[in-house]
This record gives sequence, structure tokens and C-alpha cells, in this order.
Amino acid sequence: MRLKRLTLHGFKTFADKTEIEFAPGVTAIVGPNGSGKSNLTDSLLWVLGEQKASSLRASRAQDVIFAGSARRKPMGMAEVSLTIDNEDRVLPLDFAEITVTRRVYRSGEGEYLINKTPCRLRDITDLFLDTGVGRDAYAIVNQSEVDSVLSARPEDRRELFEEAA
Amino acid sequence: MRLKRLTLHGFKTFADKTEIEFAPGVTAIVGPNGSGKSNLTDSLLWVLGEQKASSLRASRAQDVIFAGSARRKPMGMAEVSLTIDNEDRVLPLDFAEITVTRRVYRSGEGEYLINKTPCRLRDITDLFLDTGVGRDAYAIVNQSEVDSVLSARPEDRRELFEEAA
Amino acid sequence: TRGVFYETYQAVSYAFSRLFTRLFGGGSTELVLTDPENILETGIEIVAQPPGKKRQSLALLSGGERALTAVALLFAFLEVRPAPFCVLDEVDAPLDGANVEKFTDLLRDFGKESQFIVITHNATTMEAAPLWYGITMQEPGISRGLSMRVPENTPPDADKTPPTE
Amino acid sequence: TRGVFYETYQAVSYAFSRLFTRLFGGGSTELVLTDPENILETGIEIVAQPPGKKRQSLALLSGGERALTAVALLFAFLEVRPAPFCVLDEVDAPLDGANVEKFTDLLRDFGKESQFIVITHNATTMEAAPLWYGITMQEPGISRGLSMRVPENTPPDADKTPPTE
Ligand SMILES: Nc1ncnc2c1ncn2[C@@H]1O[C@H](COP(=O)(O)OP(=O)(O)OP(=O)(O)O)[C@@H](O)[C@H]1O
Ligand SMILES: Nc1ncnc2c1ncn2[C@@H]1O[C@H](COP(=O)(O)OP(=O)(O)OP(=O)(O)O)[C@@H](O)[C@H]1O
Ligand SMILES: [Mg+2]
Ligand SMILES: [Mg+2]
Repeated sequence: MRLKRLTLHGFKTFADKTEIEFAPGVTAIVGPNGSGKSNLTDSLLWVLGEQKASSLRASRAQDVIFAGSARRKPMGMAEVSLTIDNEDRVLPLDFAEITVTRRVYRSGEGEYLINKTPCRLRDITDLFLDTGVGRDAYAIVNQSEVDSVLSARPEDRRELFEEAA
Repeated sequence: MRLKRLTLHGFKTFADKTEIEFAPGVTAIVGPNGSGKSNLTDSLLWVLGEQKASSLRASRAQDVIFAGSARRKPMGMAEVSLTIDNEDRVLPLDFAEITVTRRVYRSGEGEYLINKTPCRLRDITDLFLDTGVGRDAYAIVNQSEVDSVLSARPEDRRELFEEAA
Repeated sequence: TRGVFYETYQAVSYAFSRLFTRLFGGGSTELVLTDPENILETGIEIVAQPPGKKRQSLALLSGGERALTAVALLFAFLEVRPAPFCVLDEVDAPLDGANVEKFTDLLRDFGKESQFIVITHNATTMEAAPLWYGITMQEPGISRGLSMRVPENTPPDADKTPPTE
Repeated sequence: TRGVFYETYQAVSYAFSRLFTRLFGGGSTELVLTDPENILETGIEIVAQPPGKKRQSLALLSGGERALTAVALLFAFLEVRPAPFCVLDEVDAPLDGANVEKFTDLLRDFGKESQFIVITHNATTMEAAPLWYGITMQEPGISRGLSMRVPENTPPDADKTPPTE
């Protein structure tokens, strides 16, 4: 399983449709303070099914929709799509390529799609279960979060081990 | 009021007696990870009267005494002295130069001195009251603490304003 | 003391706005009393809007934006109630090249009136300091210090963050 | 699942020790079950001893030592249960020059098997990545991305941390 492409539209500061191509190995995301790098991490967590707004530095689901800027109006919807190379069938669906899409509207209503077929949020989180990917996994480390594995209580730290087991 | 000299002996990683001279203006403290830079900050907080061990990343008073290394035995006492230029009499004592000394022993017992005269911890904290210096003041910012003024609850943030008022 | 608290709050609020606008090259801030009827117990909310962006919760700000905002608030306190000295432990860690320059500018100005002790790994910050104090750990577990004046060459063990365009 | 948890805990414990020793050039670690009689609910304590130093509580470790220890634990999980991709948001921020080199070494090795997305301001880390994705904010509040392959020159907006002796 490998990430191929991430597409954002209306998600936080990504007002215009933005496509990011991933390569194998190490990719560095660079840019000035406040330019949107951590927002990319948030969009990955979100499209993989993150349900806690606070994990995305937000307080409500709608907070991830582009809120406008000095020159632009707020938008009505946020959409993120993640396209994955599934040649090795690590994801339990018989497709060589899988695209997962998530949308949220100002009303708070959400839409979820796998390869353009509407589904429930649950179907997306189930898809990634036990692959070491997605929320609660050790594989996505937020800014200023790396220290928290050390300051966590021993009982909370257990969850990481359960995820790996 | 200006800092002139900080002397450490047996405080955390400063096993050998170390004297640091301060200049007016900006001094940069530099060195590799784990070399002892933040321990210097801890020693300043401590000699100014910090009572909470957790503010010094410790759990008990004795934790600040040099605990030994691969080659050296633990020591029995930690001592820090801070010498201050008091020409302007900002500190309410009629001395042009004031040296504040604090010691702690393995027993947990402490000793406090102002210009070599034994006193109580209270006398040291009183000396710095309302000067904008010392614990609870805005003037000493620990590593990874600068963000906490933003994440603090509005009621807790009030204390900073009270200190400045 | 009601009056003194309110005066301080007002003065810090104005200084914070001015310093934020200086550091961010624009934008605006507000300090809001949570309970204006009850000056003796009210908390204080912080609102910060970087230039060209929409006013949003502090949580949505980036790591670097939060650090810069906290610096603006800290220096606002120092402006209203100067402290004889100030210790800053790696507050520049999340800042990009351009923002480190803004920070050191501020440091130089405030350093004319007060003593600043700045722990840093950043070469730009180091170059703003006429005096360096190096902490080394040649013998494992044992800190030693050495004073290094008026640096001519590139400092050892330092990050150089060149300013962005 | 009792057996699986214990096996995972054992494997992570060994990997953590090996990786810590690699990153710190020595020292040792231990993962300790807080309640060995109760595998299904036990917490996990972390003990970390940098080379030549005394075994002490994690709280006393420096900012950079904690970051490196957390990286060792994170990569231990990745070694025991490889994740298809891993996102690291500025985990290198508190590291000095020598430690960033150690970190990027590890990143290169693990990057042969997994996809890594590394958000960073550090030029040494950037140079370890064959692909860069730059995020810019030319229009205030609006993020745009651009792919930059095989960097020849010094990256824009980057901290260069030269290795210490
Ligand atoms: N829904 C939204 N609409 C518009 N802007 C938003 C929204 N949510 C967050 N932002 C903005 O995104 C910016 C933060 O972006 P991000 O955290 O990705 O920065 P960054 O590139 O990681 O910076 P740093 O290097 O400082 O960590 C903030 O200025 C914030 O106001
Ligand atoms: N009582 C003690 N006896 C011996 N060593 C101690 C004691 N207390 C703390 N230490 C050691 O001090 C070291 C931390 O030092 P410090 O936090 O000052 O580093 P630093 O120079 O600030 O590094 P960084 O750049 O990573 O922040 C740790 O290795 C810790 O084990
Ligand atoms: Mg960020
Ligand atoms: Mg430190």
C-alpha cells in the first residue's frame, strides 16, 4: 500500500483545489510559518476518518471548511480525496487503486465515498483497520505531539501497543 | 538592577563549581542537546526561591542535587549563588551588590543566605517581590512553555496581569 | 487595586496589538475580559488575527504563529512593566527564517534597556547577541561553561535560518 | 490476545533499546509493565538513560533528549509493525546539528521500506529527502503547493544545522 495523491478543496487554507503527488521514500513538506503544512497533516487524518475535532485543532466539524480571508468569502464545503496504490491488496478491497473521499458542509452534514461510491464513515475507518494507518495509530505524529508519548500516563500509552499488536 | 554572576556547584549536571558572568544586553546560551542549558534556567528559578519541584522538572527537592554519572558518585549538596548589581537600589536592601545563595542537602534540608548572612527562604522571595523577577513572573520562560500562555484558561492567565500590575 | 489591574490590562492590550502588528507585518489582536463586571476575578481571552487571514480561534493558528503571538504578549508585559532581566529558553524553535529575524530585531531593541538571556540553537538569534555562553559536556553527565565574546565566525552547533524573500 | 500483546511489548522493547542506543551513541532503555500480573490492563513505563549519565526520571531529560527518545520509540513501533506511510510534523525542531544527522540517517534507512512525509524547517532533514513539496501563501490565507524534485541548491526557508565535532 502506498499513498499516490492527496486532493484538497476548501479544506482549511486550501481554498483552491490542490493536488499533491507522493513518491516512494521520503518527501519533505516545506514552507513558511502559517503556510498550511500542518493543515495537510490534518487533512490526511480527516480523510482517514478522524472524528474528534480537537485532533484537527478545531472545535466543530465545520471549522475545517475554508473560513474566508481578507479577500475571499467563506466556502460552503470542504472536500479531501486520498488516492492509494493497493496493488498488494493490503486494503481489503479488490482494487489496484482506491480513492477515499470525505466532504463536510456548513450544516455539519458529511459525505463519504470509496472509488466514487457513496458509503458511511464507518466503511472508511473499517478499510484502514489493522493496517497501521489512520487515527490512534502511531504513524501520524502531529506538531508538538512527539513529546506526549513520553508524558502520557502508562495506561494511556498502552493504546499504542494495542494498535501495534 | 542587573545580573552580574551565577555560581553553581552540585546543581543538576553542574557537578564542578561553575561561574557564569553576565553582560548587559543580550547573552546567548548555546550548546548541544542535554549539555545543561535549561538546567541553568532551573538554577536561576531555584535560587530566586522556586518551591515547586515540578517547575524544575523534578519530583522532590533533592532531585536537583548532582545524582552522579557513569564515572562520578552522587554529591551530597547543591548550591547556587546569584550576584546582583543593585546600584539603583531596586532591591530593597542598602547594598550596591547583593549575593543570594541557596543550598539543599540529601536530607531535603535547605539553607538560604543573603550576602553570606543566613536567612529564611521567605527573605529571598520577599526581596524580589514586585520587581518583575522570580517565579510566577513573566520574565522567565521555560522550554516548550511559551505556548502555554496561549493554551492557559482565561482565569489562569489573569495571574500574569496581576504580577505586572 | 481594581483600578491598577484595569490600567495594566489596558496598557498590555495596546502594547500587545502594536507588537503583534510589528512581528506579523500587519493583522490585529484583542484582549477581552471574560467578566468585565467583575474586574477582581475576570479572566482574559486572547484574539489574534494574522494579516490577510480571517479572525479565528487561537487553536487553529500554526505552531510558528502561536510562538510569535506568545512572544508579542510576553514583550507587551515587558514593555508595560519592565523586568530587570528576562530568560527565554528556545522560544525561537518553531520560527522560520523571516520570523526569527523579526524576533531578533525585537530582542535587540528591548536588549538596550534590559538584560536578556536567550537559550537557542539558531544562528540568526546567536548573531544578535554580543556575548555567548557555551555549555559543553565533554565528560558525560558533567556540564562546563565557557564565555565567548563578540563572535566573528559562524557559531558551532547552530541552525542558520536564511530569511525568505 | 494476551499473548499477542506480550509479544508485541517484548519486540517493541528490544527495538526501542536498539534504536535508542543507535541514536544516542550508547546508553540504555527499558520498557516496564506497571502491572505484569494483569497483561490486559497494565500500563507501560519508559526508562531511558543517555550514555554516561545516571538513570533518572524522563522529566529530567532535556528537550532534545526527549525528542530523540520519542523518535526511538516511534520507530520501534514502525519496525515491529511497519505502517505503509508515516507523517512526522516538525519532530526535529528541538534537535541540535549532530542529532538531526542521526535522525535523518534513520529516516533514510526506514524510507527504503515505507513512505515518509516529513514536515520540517531544517535543511539537513530536507537534504535527506529526494522529493520536496513546497507550501506557499502568496495570497494571504490561501495555501498553494508545488512539487520540487531532486534539490541541487540550498533550499529556501530552511535552518541548516551543521554537525558538531
Ligand atoms: N477553516 C479555515 N479557514 C481558513 N484558514 C484556516 C482554517 N483553519 C486554519 N486556518 C489557518 O491555517 C493557518 C495554519 O496553518 P498550518 O498550521 O498548516 O501552518 P504551518 O505551515 O504548519 O506553519 P508552522 O510552520 O508555523 O507550523 C492559520 O493561520 C489558520 O488561521
Ligand atoms: N540531579 C541531576 N544529576 C545529574 N544529571 C541531571 C540531574 N538533573 C538533570 N540531569 C541531566 O541534565 C540533562 C538535561 O539538561 P538540560 O535540560 O539543561 O539540557 P539542554 O542543554 O537544555 O538541552 P536541549 O538543547 O536538548 O534542551 C539530562 O540529561 C538529565 O539527565
Ligand atoms: Mg505546522
Ligand atoms: Mg533545554
